[in-house]
Amino acid sequence: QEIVNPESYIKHPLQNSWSLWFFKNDKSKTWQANLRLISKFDTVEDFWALYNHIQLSSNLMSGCDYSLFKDGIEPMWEDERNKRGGRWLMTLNKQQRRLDLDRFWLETLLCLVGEAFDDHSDQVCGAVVNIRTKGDKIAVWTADYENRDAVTHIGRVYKERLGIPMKMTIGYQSHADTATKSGSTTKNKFVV
Amino acid sequence: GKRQYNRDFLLGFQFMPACV
Repeated sequence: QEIVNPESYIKHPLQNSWSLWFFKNDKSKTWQANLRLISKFDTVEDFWALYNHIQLSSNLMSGCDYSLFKDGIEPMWEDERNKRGGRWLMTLNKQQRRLDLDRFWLETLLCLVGEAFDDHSDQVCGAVVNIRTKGDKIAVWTADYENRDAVTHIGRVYKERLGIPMKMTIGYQSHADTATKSGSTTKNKFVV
Repeated sequence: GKRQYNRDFLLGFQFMPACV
């Protein structure tokens, strides 16, 4: 009888099940109508099957977003799991679409599905990449802006994983502040 | 425990043939 190594036929389960969403800016429709669930996955193999099948972020049209969220969390501030939360925000300049965008987004995805934030990974809700003419953005969303330990741990690990130089900083903003801001910038609750 | 996968482990599966 032949013994088959389970490694060769059992997919590698992820800690969480994830949903990938796509947003396409069509001004004739409501914001929610422009948001589509692409697919869900809960194994390493299925993550790659999806990632390898879809367009790179840098090929998307301006106004489009990808969002990866834990299953059951919708990629919007209003979701019960997001509304007391906030985001670590990376704003990219125009040159970075060519140089950094795709590798930053892939690194972000690997941080999420691999649970890179240790015991604080439970605080992660998801991540979003926004493709915009004036400059693309990538953000990691967490559940509770008042959870200083979790927010700062996630920020430090994330900054290191992206290879952001020590002398540069990234900021964390609450969704409540982003939703009610008057100007174009939101004040940072934390900086790493 | 938590199923943590580091980046090199995950990247190793990107171009693996699909499970049957």
